[in-house]
Amino acid sequence: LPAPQLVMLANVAAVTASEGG
Amino acid sequence: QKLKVEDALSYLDQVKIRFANDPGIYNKFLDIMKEFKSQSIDTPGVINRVSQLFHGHPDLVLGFNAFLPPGYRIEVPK
Repeated sequence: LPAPQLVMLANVAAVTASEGG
Repeated sequence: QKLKVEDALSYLDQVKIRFANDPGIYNKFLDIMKEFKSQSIDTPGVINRVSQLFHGHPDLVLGFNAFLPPGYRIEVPK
């Protein structure tokens, strides 16, 4: 993927969202 | 320089705190990131959405730019 740091941010955001924000 | 998970968490906190009185904006940001993760939108799509969402918050835009790959950035009006 061309945007590894953005993917990392997206992964962290997804975990955060799944934990209720 | 490479950003770490702690930097991502710190940035998310910054967004959450900024919009403490309007949590819908924070939730929209999380939605944009989830759409990117599921590849519903690409990097330019993320840039487009985030630049609208954080309009008027140049520090958040600059913080977000740090996560973008080389050649991509959201312009901040001077």
